[in-house]
Amino acid sequence: GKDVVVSNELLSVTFDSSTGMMKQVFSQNVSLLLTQEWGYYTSFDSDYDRTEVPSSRADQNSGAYVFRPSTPEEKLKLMNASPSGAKFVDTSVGTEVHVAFDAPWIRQVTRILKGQPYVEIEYTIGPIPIDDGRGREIVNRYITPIKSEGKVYTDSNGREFLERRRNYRPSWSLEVYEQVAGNYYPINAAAYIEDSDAALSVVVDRSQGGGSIIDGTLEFMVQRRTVADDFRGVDEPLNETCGGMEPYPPYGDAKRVGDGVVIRGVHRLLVGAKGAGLARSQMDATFAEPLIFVASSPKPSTPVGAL
Amino acid sequence: MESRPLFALEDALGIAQHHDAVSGTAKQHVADDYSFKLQTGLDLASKFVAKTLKNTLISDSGLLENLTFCHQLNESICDLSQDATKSLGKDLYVVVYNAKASEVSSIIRLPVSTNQTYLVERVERNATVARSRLVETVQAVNLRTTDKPRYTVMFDTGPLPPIGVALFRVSMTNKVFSSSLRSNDLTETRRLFRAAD
Repeated sequence: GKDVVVSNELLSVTFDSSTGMMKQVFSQNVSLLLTQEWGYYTSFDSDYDRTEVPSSRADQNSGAYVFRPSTPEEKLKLMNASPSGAKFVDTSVGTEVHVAFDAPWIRQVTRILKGQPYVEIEYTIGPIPIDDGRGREIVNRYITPIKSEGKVYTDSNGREFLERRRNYRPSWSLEVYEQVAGNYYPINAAAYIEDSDAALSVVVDRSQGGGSIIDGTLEFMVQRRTVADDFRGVDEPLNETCGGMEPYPPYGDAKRVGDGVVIRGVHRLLVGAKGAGLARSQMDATFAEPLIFVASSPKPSTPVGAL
Repeated sequence: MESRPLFALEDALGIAQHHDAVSGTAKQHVADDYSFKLQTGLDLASKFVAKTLKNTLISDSGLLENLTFCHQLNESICDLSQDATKSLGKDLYVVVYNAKASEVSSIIRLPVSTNQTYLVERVERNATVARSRLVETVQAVNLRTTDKPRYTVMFDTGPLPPIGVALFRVSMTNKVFSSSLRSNDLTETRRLFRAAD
């Protein structure tokens, strides 16, 4: 029942000591209840899901060109992965919270680093299981009480932020068929939600799709693995196996080998009063991380010469 | 002519502007080909940049002879740093290049082989040591749960100059780390406990 509060000079974060998941962030004089959940949308596959939708829309699978969750009900609900254990690690530059989930292919390290104004979420995803024959699109959702009223701001070009309104298009009257997919946008640098009291910005380290399907939430699709082709031209599912194909070059009936790719990425979360300013402050640093070169030299080594 | 090794990376990046590379709508073997071309270009470019850095950094000593770029830090893998920290016999040098046009400070995470205490020194102009501190290792988060346990040394670079470099020396020591060694001139993260309500 105890919480753990980890803080540096700029922010403090309250964690649930048993799950290791965030509960609240206090930063820049703003206190924000902030929780997080991992889950996935099951990819639409006409072999399984044809009966769930009108026949006129029964063939379009989720795949390389198209993101489409499987059934209308599931559209709004993630298949959740719950945390199964947490470890708090003190390091020389901050504190790390290592969280394992009941889905062993989702792992997370939350870092509060000395002198950094953000909460760093490092996720390691994969290999995504497909033995039940279904594709999965893995999503990380941040949940706050922010009264975003259906609005989210995404960058799409790494520079300007565009206001996105749920189930709305500025240049035509939209008929909503896909409540989730229709409200996903490209996020190449950052996304944020805000109201008059608080803002949450999330800076991404690679281009991802995402949006705000429910008020007060921001979600990001961090990895996808499908097992059906979306019939839009690639002629194969999104199913990188990390083992290559045999025989290679793979023309026609090449067989995939390997059990699936593992990816690792980072989200940097900032809490404050204004979302755009928060996002802007970290976009460059996240895009241009310092490059690291190493060399070794037998002891005793004396770095002589001028820098 | 000197910078010819960068052309391969430029070429690969040019080819990867194709819409199916940018959007991921290529067949898998085509995607493999893009990554192959990009990695080939990266390998050549990183060797060139390492050589350039070495020539501008340390002019007259055999130091940094084997300066290399760590391509797999995101996977907690760096062969050279892990090899150099297998025993006490070697020093590890880390060159950190800030490509931004403004001063930044960053946290470096470097894979090492031995779960020991390390002395991190920032080497300044005329080879004087500006800052040094003892750091302990943390168990790295492996990409695959089946991997052998690895360790990471983490340290704060302090201010990195705009479009500039900083040089660090990391030496394994046989001191046993205790929290009293934690130097208090750097602010640490603090941990508090309080009731759930």
